[in-house]
Amino acid sequence: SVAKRAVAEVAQRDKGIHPVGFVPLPPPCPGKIRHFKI
Amino acid sequence: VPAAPPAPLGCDDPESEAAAEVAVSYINGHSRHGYKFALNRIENIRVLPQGPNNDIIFLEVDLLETTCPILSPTLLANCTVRSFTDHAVEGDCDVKLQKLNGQLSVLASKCHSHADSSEDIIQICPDCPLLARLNDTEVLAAVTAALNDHNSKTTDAYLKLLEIGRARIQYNPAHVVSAEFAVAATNCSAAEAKANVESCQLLPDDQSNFGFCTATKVIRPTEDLSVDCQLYGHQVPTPGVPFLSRVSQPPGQDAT
Repeated sequence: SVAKRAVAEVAQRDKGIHPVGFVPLPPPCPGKIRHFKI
Repeated sequence: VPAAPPAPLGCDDPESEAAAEVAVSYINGHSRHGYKFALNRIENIRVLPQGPNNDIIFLEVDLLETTCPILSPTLLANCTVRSFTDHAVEGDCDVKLQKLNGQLSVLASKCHSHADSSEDIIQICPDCPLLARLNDTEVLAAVTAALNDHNSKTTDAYLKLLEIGRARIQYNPAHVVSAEFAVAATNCSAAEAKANVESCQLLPDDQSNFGFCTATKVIRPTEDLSVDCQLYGHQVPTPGVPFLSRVSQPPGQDAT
């Protein structure tokens, strides 16, 4: 079923296995470093 | 079906960057000490909706010290961030903003600044001079000597010290003290000050003329002193933020 497939995808993603075409989003924060990090 | 809540803002979203820009501008505009700070990183952002077109935004930002003194008229965009080997100083700020009908304004801000650890600098640049304490005896002596030297040679206004911005001491291969300090013109010419320095007063805010000096005093192997002072020209003070709120004393008298 659709529900089962969605659950399976999430489970695969949790294991670091992504479906084809999946682009992981960068973490929302913190943002990029503009100069250098102390 | 109730509307889904909006996705949380990411730190690199244009809305977050706009809020950070307003925050940095506010922080620099309300500081009268040290140097201008530039945005290095947005650490976190949280938005609390208050009603239609009304949000409270909590922003955490990392800033880095630039080479522009806070009283310098140079725009922040044209200021250079101090390099790592220049013993960088970081500012951590929490800022509360309101976005009302698309207009951002700062409600409160709280900042702490700290210099990078000496160990970090030495690891990458073993010979780089490190930041010295602003009340270090050698620093105070170098600033006093430099300002006296400038005032003894100039035909313009007699300058008084406002504050020491930063100082570094190097011991090898030569013993060198370098310092940067903010100054203000007085109502005396340098020649008048020679006759009676006590009568020389800083000009009121609306006629203020600030400047900035860099000085280098070589102690070993051969004593030498060089100083360069630049005045910014008359500036209009920000209402509610007195330029002369700081204590103006000659170095050596509780200058910190």
